[in-house]
Amino acid sequence: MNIFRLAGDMTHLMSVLVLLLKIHTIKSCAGKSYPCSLCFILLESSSGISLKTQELYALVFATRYLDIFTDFISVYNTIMKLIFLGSSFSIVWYIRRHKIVRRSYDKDQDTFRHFFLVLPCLLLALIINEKFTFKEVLWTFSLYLEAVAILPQLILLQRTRNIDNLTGQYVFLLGAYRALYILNWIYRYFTEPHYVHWITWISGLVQTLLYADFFYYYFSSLKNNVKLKLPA
Amino acid sequence: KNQPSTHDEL
Repeated sequence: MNIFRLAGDMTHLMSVLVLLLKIHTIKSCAGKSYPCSLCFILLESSSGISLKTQELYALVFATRYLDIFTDFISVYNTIMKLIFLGSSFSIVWYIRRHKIVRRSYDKDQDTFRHFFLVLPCLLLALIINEKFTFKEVLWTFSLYLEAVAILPQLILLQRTRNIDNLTGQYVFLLGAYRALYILNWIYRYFTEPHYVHWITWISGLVQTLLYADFFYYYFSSLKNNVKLKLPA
Repeated sequence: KNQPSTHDEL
């Protein structure tokens, strides 16, 4: 474990917490005659969170962490896996099933089809993998799918234009997590023998590049001290 | 131990 990996995991964890905080805020303010200002903003507009992306992440973690019962790596590893599995499925549950949270979800804007991402990733994982076994193919599938799972969210952000603060932070933290993982791989490449993993690296690089555009607008909005807005 | 070592990542 190096500092880049740890920082990457922590930003990933923070992104999940930001999302859970957002859901908690929506939940706790509903029904009050004087909602807090944050909640007022969240309830006024749609939540800006893509259910499609969240469902894809749940699928990513479910297929990647199949080894949770078979291979023990560390207590840290197991706990983090449980957190990511638990949080991704409960976020999906909240957006689909919770009476109030569901209402803040704008279904008509979030139109991306899972199928278009899942099928190519599955085919690619069947063709290009490190080992043709059930677990390894699903692991590879999860890498490919994670690389593109943010697309519905990015498209939704571009459509809604009006990005609330928490949603902006959420996407930024996810992007930071990916960028830090690349630094982690570079570090491991130079410090560990035989550490070459083209599949992980290329899909990780593709994933990070998808955030490039968002990062550009995120940082320029910080620099100019204006609200984050993506161009149409 | 032939397991690819990215498997210790999340």
